[in-house]
Amino acid sequence: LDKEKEIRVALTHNLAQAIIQEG
Amino acid sequence: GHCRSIIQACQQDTENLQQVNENEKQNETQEDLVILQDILYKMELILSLVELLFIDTMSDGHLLNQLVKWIQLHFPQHDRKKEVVLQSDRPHLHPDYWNTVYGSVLQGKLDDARLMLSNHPSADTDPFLSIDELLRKMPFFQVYGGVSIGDFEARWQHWQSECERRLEEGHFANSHSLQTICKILCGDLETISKLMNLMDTWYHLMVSTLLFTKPTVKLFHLSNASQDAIVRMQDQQVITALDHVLLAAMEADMYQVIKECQQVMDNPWFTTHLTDLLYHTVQHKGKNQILPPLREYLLLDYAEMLAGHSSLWQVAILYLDHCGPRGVAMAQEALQRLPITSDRCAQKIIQMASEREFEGVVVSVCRVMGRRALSQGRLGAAIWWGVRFWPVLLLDALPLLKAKEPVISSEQTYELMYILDTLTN
Repeated sequence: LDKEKEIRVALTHNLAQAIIQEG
Repeated sequence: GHCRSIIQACQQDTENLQQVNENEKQNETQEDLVILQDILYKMELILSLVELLFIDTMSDGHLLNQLVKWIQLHFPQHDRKKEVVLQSDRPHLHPDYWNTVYGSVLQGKLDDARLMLSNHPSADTDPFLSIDELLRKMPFFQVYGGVSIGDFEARWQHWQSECERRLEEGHFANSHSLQTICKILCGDLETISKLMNLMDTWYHLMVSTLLFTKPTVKLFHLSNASQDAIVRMQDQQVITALDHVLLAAMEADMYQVIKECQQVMDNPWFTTHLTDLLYHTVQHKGKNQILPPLREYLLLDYAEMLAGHSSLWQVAILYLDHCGPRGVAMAQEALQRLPITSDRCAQKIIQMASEREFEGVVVSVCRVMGRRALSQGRLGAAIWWGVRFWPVLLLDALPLLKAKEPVISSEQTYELMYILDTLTN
């Protein structure tokens, strides 16, 4: 469960970064 | 006891096979069976001696009874001869008659000897009745018989003095054979030595001698007693590797027993299990530094041999479960190295690895199987294997997701989020 949470957090973080980068 | 039962069952199996083969006249397998029987006999012989000397040690006075039973069990030839002789028309004229009587006496089977003597036409005469009485009255020590060792020794001395008295008074002057029996009862070493051909081995000679000279023998006496027997037997017997094992046991040197066993057996199964048995049973009886590492070393060695076998590797893992941290490491390595020959084999490896929480092994097998299925165009199977290690792949991808400059696009990230939900739901 901890790992799953870690992946979700990382995915959300990446999504935000990608959206910013993609404008 | 369980180990010995298994060995005895194997002995029975080989005997049955031998009979089948004899009928079919298969000489080659017959030779193999003879070799196998020899190994099984040696295993049983050693194991039962180790059991009575080191494991199932009862009061000192009981040791001789146990040794006598050990000899009776492993030298049954007099029993067989007894049947043949008694079934003959006139038993007392059978060429083996007296030797069978002597053999029974030397093995402490006094009732058998009396039965044989009762079949003699002179059984009702005084000398026969006299020897029968001596045989009947020979005292045997019983652990729960309510008699102390001191009392038993006194009774035994009294009985043997009576034997000597009757011999000196010429009760058996007219029968050389009865005289011989009485001399055995008196513990006459010369007479017992003369009957060496009825005993075959130094350990039979030793036990038969102790039976009529030192009935309350203790473990520490056995070293000298075996040396004496070997010296007395020297001209008639070559000392074999098996003799060295038994001698080491009689000398109460269990490390020497383990070492010598490695020479006698054709594979490490016996030595490994013997050491394991001693580790579990003897260890607590004294401070013991050597047995634990020795046991672990032998088990690891044996498991390594099994691990290399195409069908025994699963057994190897079970052995390694009992070898502490080094066993865990070796089991992990063994499972990792196994060639994955089929789906079934992969499933078995995954099952054994999962039970031991070797996640790395599980993932690696799934990855190999997934790639293999993919290269064979079996897409369904590839997905099935892939799903099993998806979470691991995602974890491996974490550094990519955490990078300052995003590597994975928003669209791909949405897809990953969807897949994660599908997996967890």
